[in-house]
Amino acid sequence: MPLSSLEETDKRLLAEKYLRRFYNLQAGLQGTKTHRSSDAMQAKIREMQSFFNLQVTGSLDANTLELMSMARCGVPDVGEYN
Amino acid sequence: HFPRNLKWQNTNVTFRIVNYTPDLKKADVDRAIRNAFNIWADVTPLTFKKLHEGKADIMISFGTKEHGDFNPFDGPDGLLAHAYPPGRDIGGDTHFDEDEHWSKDSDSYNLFLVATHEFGHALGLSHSTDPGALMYPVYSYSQGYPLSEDDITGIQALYGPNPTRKVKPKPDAPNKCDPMLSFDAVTELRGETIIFKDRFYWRLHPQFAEPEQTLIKSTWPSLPNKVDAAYEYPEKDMVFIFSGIRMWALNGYNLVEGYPKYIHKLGLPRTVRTVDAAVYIPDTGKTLLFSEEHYWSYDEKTNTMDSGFPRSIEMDFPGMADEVDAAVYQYGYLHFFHEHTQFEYSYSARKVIQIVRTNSFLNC
Repeated sequence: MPLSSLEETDKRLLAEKYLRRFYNLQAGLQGTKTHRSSDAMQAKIREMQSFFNLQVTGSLDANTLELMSMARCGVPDVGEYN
Repeated sequence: HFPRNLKWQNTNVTFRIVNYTPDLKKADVDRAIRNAFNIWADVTPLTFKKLHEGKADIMISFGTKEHGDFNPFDGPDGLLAHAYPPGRDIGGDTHFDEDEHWSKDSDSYNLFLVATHEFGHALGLSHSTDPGALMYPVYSYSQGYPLSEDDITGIQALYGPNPTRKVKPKPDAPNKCDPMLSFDAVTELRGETIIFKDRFYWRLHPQFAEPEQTLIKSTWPSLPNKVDAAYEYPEKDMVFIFSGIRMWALNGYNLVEGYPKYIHKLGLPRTVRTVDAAVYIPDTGKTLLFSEEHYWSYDEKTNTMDSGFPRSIEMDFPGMADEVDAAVYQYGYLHFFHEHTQFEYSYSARKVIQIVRTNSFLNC
């Protein structure tokens, strides 16, 4: 597999941080490139895209990343409140 | 709502401002916080009493990074604030990120708007999926009354309505696939299509599968909440926005200095109070300006209104409605929008070639 570019790594890190904070993506799962972690991340991206009425693709498209980088409230969007 | 519909068990809620941001005068912070509570008090039976010492239900503070609740902020931008749902101890407490710059207006993050949103959480509201709701998670600046129908329905489900006061909520965000959807204005902007409707605009980008809906005020705080018409003059990389008798100019997403100007500067008669639609035709170098049943032709090269106008829309665009809400020129065709109908008009053949619903322009 080709190594992902720095830009792609940055995008993925941004998304992981976002999904951990607001969509309860479990820490630890996303660090290892297992089939399970990829599925969990995709499911959380879908959840986020559905919440924001974006096209639900499960992938980090431009719309999704743009929304993730906007200024916002720190309270999680969905799920059990911690 | 939060799980288990968390709420305060009595209607007399106390708050205390633990510390102040240096970005604003103390009195301005007090006013923003009090006004934010008043917004919720107006639509519920809740009352809010300020304490100067001791433990209040809602403890309000400004802090940076890790600030004592193991829920750190992240420096400038990103996270602006957070609040805890009703409950004992930290429940209801509201924290603002001091690394942000707080303001009374649209210059930076508006403290009143963020506080009103956070107090929504402190009273038991979770995030809304309606981009026009105050409880939408993403910050956007807007003037006027901040609550939408969705916010009011949510808070009243917990506490009931205010027995005495009545307020008019902001309408919900328009639904792109509503079959009765109409447009206020449509324009191109550097290869994207911008569709204005009520307080919102949709952005259609060739690489985006889905239109993106945003509040007008969120992108252009000094533009009015309602746009009547808009067109792009690509030769000068300008987009002109019309609202009432005023017009603004954009260069990309930036407002051009020297605007707003009166629409009559274009040569429109003083009797014209609104431009319903505007569209630039690249083949002719003319911009057509529509108002009620008539239209004018403006020469962009000479900056003058062509003689022989106004002319009747019905006479010159056979098969069209006699009025238009919005117009845009794409790939050699003029798209006219009137109420929920879109007319695709061939400028060269001088006839309507297709009639579809307005919402089909948004892939519905």
